[in-house]
Amino acid sequence: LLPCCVQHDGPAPVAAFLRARP
Amino acid sequence: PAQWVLIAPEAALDPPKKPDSEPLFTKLRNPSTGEATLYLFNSGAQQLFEVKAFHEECRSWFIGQTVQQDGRLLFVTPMDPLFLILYYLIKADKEQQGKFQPLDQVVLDSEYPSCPLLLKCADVKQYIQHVTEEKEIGSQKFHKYSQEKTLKWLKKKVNQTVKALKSNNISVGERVLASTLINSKQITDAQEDYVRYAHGLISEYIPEDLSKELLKY
Amino acid sequence: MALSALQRDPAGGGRFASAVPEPCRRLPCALGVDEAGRGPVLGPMVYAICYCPVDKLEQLEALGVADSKTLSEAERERRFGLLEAAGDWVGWALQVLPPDHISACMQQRAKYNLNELSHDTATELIQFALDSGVQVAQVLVDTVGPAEKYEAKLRQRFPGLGVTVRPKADALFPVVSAASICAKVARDRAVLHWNFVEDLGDPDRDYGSGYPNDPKTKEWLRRNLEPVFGFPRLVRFSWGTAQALLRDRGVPVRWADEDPPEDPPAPPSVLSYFARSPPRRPPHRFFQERSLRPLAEL
Repeated sequence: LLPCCVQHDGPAPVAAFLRARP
Repeated sequence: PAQWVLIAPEAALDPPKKPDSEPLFTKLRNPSTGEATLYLFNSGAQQLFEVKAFHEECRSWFIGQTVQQDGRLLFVTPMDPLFLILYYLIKADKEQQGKFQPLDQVVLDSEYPSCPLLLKCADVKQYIQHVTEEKEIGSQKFHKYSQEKTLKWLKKKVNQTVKALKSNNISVGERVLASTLINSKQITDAQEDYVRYAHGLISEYIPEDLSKELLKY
Repeated sequence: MALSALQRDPAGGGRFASAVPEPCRRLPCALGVDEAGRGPVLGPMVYAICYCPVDKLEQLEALGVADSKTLSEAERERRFGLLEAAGDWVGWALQVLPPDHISACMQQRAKYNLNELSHDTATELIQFALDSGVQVAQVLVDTVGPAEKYEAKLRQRFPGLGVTVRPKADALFPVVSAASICAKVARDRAVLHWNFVEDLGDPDRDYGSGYPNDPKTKEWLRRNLEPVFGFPRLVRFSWGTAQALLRDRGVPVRWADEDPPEDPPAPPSVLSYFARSPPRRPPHRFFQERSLRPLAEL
């Protein structure tokens, strides 16, 4: 859940830019 | 959007036992506001759930490798169908001057075709006696709204809510207290504060006139 | 190799330093300060100090460190090699400021602008030299901004040291020129060996000079702009060039604490003052406090 509004619905290379951490 | 992020108990999403009886999101009449509000019936309409959204401004989701503008998080929680049925019982009582009627002729709404599913929920036919007087003629049952029984039932709901508020350490006092601040003094909310708060919560689920009667009660 | 640690992880930035030569611990030293990479829209900014005993300044000049700006990249590398070889009497230290750190400082709520960042970095490097045991007697600094104020600030910070701040100091003082070479070589290597932390496959490195008015750099920026995430961390998001591209080609992103839009909201209709239905009761504060709302539809 992001603390901002991204004004788009669609693909995003999340794994390329973010690393999930517990 | 084509997808939503939702937290629900397992019972809401159990697979259907029969075809054409999947979980169903549907609009029903909100008993407090009278407006269309979203609810969920699980498979076979055994249980009713209310749907609420955690909704803050300026939120979005990353879901896997997609971005979703709609940043709401939906919560699905079990709800007593009697709250929704009450509206129709009270309406029928006014319109039919206290006549006993079969439930399936009372719980009807041209604006909300899913309304009769409320009567399919488990144990409704048994628990309806909490809010109605009943007559049996032959094999058929007839019901009439009872304000006295309803207030007694609602009082139990309020008391249960008070217990839940206390056990979950919900602050109910009139003071504004941020949950992130730890107050060094031992401040105990008065019992009246709990009852008023619980009444306010229950009032979200009943018509306004009934809420006023309940407050007096 | 002295800069091998930097080349392994340029994106990480940090401080890199030679060993302090023994004469620099005994003899009064001149210390020069310069920077590299202030103007480009991508890559780190590097601050460098270079120091040697005052009585070795002529020897330093003889290494050919003067006029570093006129040198080609290959020449700079060669002269850095000469400085390294003179490691028994010349010392240096670098502070590598990664591009995302620069952008974050410039864009954070309490703005920390590039000049303040530069001055503080230079001050910290001078202090580092003192803390490492260098007998600093003179500090010579190159600056692009007003020299007098900066000089006064450094004199106040380092009383007892001779401080000289000048524009184009790298052309005037060999120890500043040597620092300039260290800074430029470090920056060039950081950009050449840049480790993209983003998982972007094999991004092209044809970014030209890195300056905003370089068409090759602009073209690289356009090619490597991802509409949701923007650019790789190599890019300084706070630069006007980057911001303009994000505005034109990126997906709009709105934050709760951003300034309100310029257009004021339309005034309410007169009819709204004559509502037929009674005003709706607000939701119970349990729900309000938790931002929980009913839904009319999905």
